[in-house]
Amino acid sequence: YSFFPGTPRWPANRRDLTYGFLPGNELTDEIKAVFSSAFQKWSAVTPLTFSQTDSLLTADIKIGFYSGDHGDGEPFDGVLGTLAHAFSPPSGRFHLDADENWIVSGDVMRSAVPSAVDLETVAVHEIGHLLGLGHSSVEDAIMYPTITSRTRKVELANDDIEGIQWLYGSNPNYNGSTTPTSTTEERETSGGEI
Amino acid sequence: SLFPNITANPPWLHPNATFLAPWDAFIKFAGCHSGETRHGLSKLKHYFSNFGYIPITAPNFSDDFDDELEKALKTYQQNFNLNVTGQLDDQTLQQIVKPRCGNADIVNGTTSMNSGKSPSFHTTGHFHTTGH
Repeated sequence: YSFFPGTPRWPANRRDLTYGFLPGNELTDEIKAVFSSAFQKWSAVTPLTFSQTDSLLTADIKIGFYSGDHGDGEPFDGVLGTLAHAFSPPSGRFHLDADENWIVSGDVMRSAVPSAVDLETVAVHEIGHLLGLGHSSVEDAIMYPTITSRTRKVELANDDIEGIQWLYGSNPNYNGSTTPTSTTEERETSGGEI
Repeated sequence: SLFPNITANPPWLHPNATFLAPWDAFIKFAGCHSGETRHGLSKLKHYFSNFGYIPITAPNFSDDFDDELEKALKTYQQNFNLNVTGQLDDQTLQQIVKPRCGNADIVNGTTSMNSGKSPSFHTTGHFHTTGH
């Protein structure tokens, strides 16, 4: 694991973070639930909690889909290439490339479209950046930089957990191991209310 | 394009349709080595610059396979657990063209990915041991 220069992190008095969505994207509850599931991966191993707010203005983490040049100096490049980016704490800006073919649910590996990208896979990775993690050379880690199309990787590896717990400490309920969950089971439970 | 499930792909997304992703053109540089000049190599330098491997020192990059590009390649290969050859071999190019996160691997010249670790580790990918 790695950190951003200076090891920025959310301050100790901000452990209960809120996230909001760009209203113009008009995301469905099903799509928002994917992000909720992604946040839970990180809250399961840290003392951090994440809750959705309707106010993008006051949200700690601001999530939006954008195309091309969207004003932050890091333009998106169309289908594939760069998929998303996120800023280090306490910026909270989380941008996804609107031109990608995002798969919200279902087995992305069975998609007939070569450019299909699993939304939750990318969301879990970018949340790592929002919390202060940089990229990792460990291929199994969520924070590995490349995110291949038609693949799904949403479980934190030991490398990710060690990194994030170095920044924030452990969740008191964390028992030291991640709970393996099959893709089918995850999909069935991630479509509900946030 | 947000698809609720994998069967919701629109008809214009034909499974067999071929399209060129932004970095696919880099594949043509396979075998290119230090000292060569190839049209478009400047775009590869921009790629490495975007992800922190080459500092932006000039407004435009040249199409020369220079020392700066070779150094960037070696660092990249270390970070991605590839053979550190400093050359545009197939294995490295296949890694480069993969879709990825837009955040840089190296920020302000520093990284704790493999290339930022001790030389004895990152040059070989494992510790040297001697049986006693």
